[in-house]
Amino acid sequence: TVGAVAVDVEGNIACATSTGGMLNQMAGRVGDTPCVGCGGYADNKVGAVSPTGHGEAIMKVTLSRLILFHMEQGKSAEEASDLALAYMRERVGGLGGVVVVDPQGNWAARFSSLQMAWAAARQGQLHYGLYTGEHFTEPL
Amino acid sequence: MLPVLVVHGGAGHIPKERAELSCGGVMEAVRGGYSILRAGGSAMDAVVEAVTLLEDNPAYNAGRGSVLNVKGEVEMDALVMDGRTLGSGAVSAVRRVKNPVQLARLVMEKTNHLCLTAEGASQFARAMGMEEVPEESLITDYARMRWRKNLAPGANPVECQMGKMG
Repeated sequence: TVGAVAVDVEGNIACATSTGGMLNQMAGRVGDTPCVGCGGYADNKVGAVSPTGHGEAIMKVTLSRLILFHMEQGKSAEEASDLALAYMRERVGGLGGVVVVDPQGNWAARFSSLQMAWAAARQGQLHYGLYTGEHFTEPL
Repeated sequence: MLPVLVVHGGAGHIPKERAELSCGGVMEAVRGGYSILRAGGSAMDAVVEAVTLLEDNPAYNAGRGSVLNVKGEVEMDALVMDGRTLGSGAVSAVRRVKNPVQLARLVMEKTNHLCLTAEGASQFARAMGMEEVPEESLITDYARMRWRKNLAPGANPVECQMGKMG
């Protein structure tokens, strides 16, 4: 699965997610990706999320909307992501990751799986990582 | 407002030999999308461009490089959402489309619906003038190898794809 979230110069927010699904899945199986609130959500008033991971688990906890709910309650993008990913792991045993932005342009890339390839661009800096805790930067 | 773009290339188990490919692809995608934002483009244009680049990159499970279902076929899903209007468009189980994210955007912009599925989504793609591509063009040798490996009795495709706890 791949995805992106963005805030533009006018403060508008958007998300996009795309996937080939689960390896050797049943024909006709649909996961979280095309479901609003699960495979992504964007609201100029709160932020945007694009997730990846075990689709059935993501759907059971409506992961994207859950993260934005925590942000509405005052949590940062990073805190909200960690809370929701931990809940998904505890409640339904699901692993995954998310990229998140808020209307101020604060962002997060968080995951409970071993790896997630991610990259971010802001203020002329490129940020990227793959393993937990990795955060490299270089000029764009 | 300072623009920002964040992308991901999927969670789970990424073999060591594919780690560099995975990192390189998300960096290229974020550069492509961010150049749109820097030129004053919209957040929607930027996320669709970034995801299109990732769909075209065979290193990722989307578009070209998608995993195969149990029948050895490619079925893809995609979603876009606009935070200004809460407008959204999606496609599910769509086949023979090069860039499902662009089709999802057309669902949002050209229909009153949120999601089109399977053959209906393919028909809509044709009606919108999107080129139908051969299924073979979406399938990589790597995807076929993983599909074969997980046809074996006792294989665990979810474990194979998602890996262990972080």
